[in-house]
Amino acid sequence: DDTKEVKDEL
Amino acid sequence: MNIFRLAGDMTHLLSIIVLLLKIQATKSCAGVSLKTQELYAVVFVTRYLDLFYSFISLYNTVMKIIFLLTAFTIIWYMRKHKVVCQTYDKEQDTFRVLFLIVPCFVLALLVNHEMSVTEVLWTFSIYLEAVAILPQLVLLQRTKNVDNLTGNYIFMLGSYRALYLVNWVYRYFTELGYRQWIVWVSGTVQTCVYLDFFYYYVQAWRNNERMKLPG
Repeated sequence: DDTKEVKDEL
Repeated sequence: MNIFRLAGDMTHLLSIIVLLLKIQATKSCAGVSLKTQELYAVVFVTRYLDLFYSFISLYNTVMKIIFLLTAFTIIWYMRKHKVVCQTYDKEQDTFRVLFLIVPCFVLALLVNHEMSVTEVLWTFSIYLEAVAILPQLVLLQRTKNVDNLTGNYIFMLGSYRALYLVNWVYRYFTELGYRQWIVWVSGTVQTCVYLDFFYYYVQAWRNNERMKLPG
């Protein structure tokens, strides 16, 4: 599944 | 941060500055869709809720605040400014935005990373941004007057997400396991929505003539 990474994009 | 994403963010910022300058310098918002501006305000509010509880970087925070402030400034000009609001073609800007908001919200409830309020709202903002330009494109078709600054505004607004597509390809190949299907699919749809406009914009630019949309 998607990288539950921190939302670093605007 | 890579050059494609930075270029995308700067193009996005520039598009908003161009629109603000157009409205402030000409004291007119003719040809500009208030509905699209309000949809973008909803996109920013629902996407940047994390301003209150997570800090990514100074750049990230500053840009979010600028996007929120400029979005509301443009709406204030179009709704409240005594001169500008008279130039808003209300009877032409009639796109039924509920037909965009409701499906995007339902889709965000069905397809998301996690069933939490902030995550669903964030996902909603991703889907809504893909279609937020539609009222503006419909207004252009109706009024036919694509003045230079409004044309440049739409061109840059479409270009920023195209640059983000390049950024996602770059990150996919450079960051192991980096995937964001929801954002990728939505961003692709968003860029495709602009393709027709891009075609006529580039044609006008190559023929060095004023941009005109087909009948």
